[in-house]
Amino acid sequence: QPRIMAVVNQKGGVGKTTTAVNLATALAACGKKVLIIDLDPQGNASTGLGLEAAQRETGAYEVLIDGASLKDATQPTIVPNMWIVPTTPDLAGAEIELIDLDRREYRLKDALAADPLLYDFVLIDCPPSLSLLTLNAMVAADCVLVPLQCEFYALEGLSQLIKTVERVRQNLNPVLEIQGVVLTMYDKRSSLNEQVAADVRAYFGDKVYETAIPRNVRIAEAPSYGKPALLYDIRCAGSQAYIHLASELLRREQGQ
Amino acid sequence: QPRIMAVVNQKGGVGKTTTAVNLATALAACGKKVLIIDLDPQGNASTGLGLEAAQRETGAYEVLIDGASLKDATQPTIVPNMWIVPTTPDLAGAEIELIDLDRREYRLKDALAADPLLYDFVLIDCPPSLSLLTLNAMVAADCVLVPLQCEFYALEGLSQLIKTVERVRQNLNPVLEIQGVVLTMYDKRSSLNEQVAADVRAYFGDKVYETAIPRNVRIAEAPSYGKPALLYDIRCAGSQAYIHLASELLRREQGQ
Ligand SMILES: Nc1ncnc2c1ncn2[C@@H]1O[C@H](COP(=O)(O)OP(=O)(O)OP(=O)(O)O)[C@@H](O)[C@H]1O
Ligand SMILES: Nc1ncnc2c1ncn2[C@@H]1O[C@H](COP(=O)(O)OP(=O)(O)OP(=O)(O)O)[C@@H](O)[C@H]1O
Ligand SMILES: [Mg+2]
Ligand SMILES: [Mg+2]
Repeated sequence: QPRIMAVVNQKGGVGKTTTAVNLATALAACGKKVLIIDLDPQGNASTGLGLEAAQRETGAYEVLIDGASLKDATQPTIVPNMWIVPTTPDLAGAEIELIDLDRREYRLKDALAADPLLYDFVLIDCPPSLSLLTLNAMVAADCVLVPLQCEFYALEGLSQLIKTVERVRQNLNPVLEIQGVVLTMYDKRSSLNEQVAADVRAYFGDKVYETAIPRNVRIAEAPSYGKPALLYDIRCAGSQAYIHLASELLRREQGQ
Repeated sequence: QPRIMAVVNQKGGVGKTTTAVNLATALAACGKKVLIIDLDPQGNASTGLGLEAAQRETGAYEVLIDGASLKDATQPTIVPNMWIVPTTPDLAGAEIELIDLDRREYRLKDALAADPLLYDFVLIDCPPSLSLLTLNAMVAADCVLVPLQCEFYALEGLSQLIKTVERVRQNLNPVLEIQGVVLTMYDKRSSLNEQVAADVRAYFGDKVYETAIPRNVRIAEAPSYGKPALLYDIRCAGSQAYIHLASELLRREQGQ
């Protein structure tokens, strides 16, 4: 059975998509079979992996609302060992449509349970909110990975996030835990980043990954070429950090 | 009657809150009476203006769901000429609660219409989504101000935003228009920023403000002191840019 991780933070622009896409690529480069599910109506993960609009006919919306099978909604990516369930245009309306559906929080979990999954990891990229799409990810997942930008507003939302994880664990998914916190766009010279990072480590202890992802323009350039940073420029500091993050994650998983 | 502007972009972390807070402060510094409405459950605008949790008893949730009057939900801020309707803790659940309410998209518009408003400007800070909270802002507003980070993922979401504005104008609010686009966290030395900015100006023409807001660490530091950048460090490049933006906006409004 694969390890299913929801990449969650309701604070916007903290590097959820960038982490989902590049961590998945680094895990695939280590020989792991990885599925990435794009649950964000913006479809940034689908774009970051080079999917044209025409390639997004069956995806997350069809799985959640129409009951399409995961197999039908999955397609290979430009990265070997990596597959994707893309965002489809209707996903923007899914939040409202899910409200009246049966088992509305379990739709993704049920879809993942229906097919024998031949992956080692499933990463779910979430939108910047704690609404029904993100809840579906948290119910389907074994754990949550939290990308965190070391700035004040990003710190503020953490208590809401922890409360939501707690609520989901008590009512909907008893195994859910925060597997780790990844510091993103981290600039060692910035005293603000240092201060916030110290607060985060004091709060989360060793759940915070040693590997911090530096701010690196090559990471921001890669999506315009439809590639993860690791394919765009494997030697840049950003790609190297995601490679280190993947090996740290694998060590952590084996130690479990 | 005040000019009501919704600060909207479903892409996360592009500077919506920072623009709402600092532009409102700069307008207040010009002697305009400004109300800021925090419609984001994260409550970053409330924090950025120094409101403690205890000061947030009546706010956006009570207005939208309980029908509290705007007057009851409004309080002064540390900035002269500026008032706020803060986020209250229950706002996180408002998206789902609004679904079954009568006139669910008009709740904010009705609340603004009920009281004679003694402001020159009302700025509404929105969450990073195009859901019912943001729709309430777009229905209540005269126009939309779009903060935009000049990066590829942020560019991608623009067509969804334009379609939503179009749909709201046709079905819910016939006056709604995009008043302007503000380039945020702009680094003149970054070729990525330059390229994306060129695309944005080609698409939006003179709706794009001349004033671009530079990336400036003092802007990111200010919220941890509970102050807008203009009160934290008026001389920094970020504060100066928001002051220029306010005067450019006033010129544009007078020219209307
Ligand atoms: N380490 C980094 N260095 C430089 N730029 C980065 C880095 N990580 C992410 N970015 C850029 O910052 C922006 C925000 O990142 P991203 O879109 O991944 O965040 P997100 O949390 O998924 O946003 P949203 O909340 O909208 O889903 C993007 O333009 C991305 O390219
Ligand atoms: N010009 C700037 N220079 C440096 N940092 C900035 C600038 N503008 C915003 N920031 C910082 O970038 C982060 C994102 O900005 P902000 O929270 O205002 O965006 P947002 O669009 O409101 O995010 P969300 O989508 O979560 O509501 C914050 O930590 C903020 O302090
Ligand atoms: Mg994203
Ligand atoms: Mg905000």
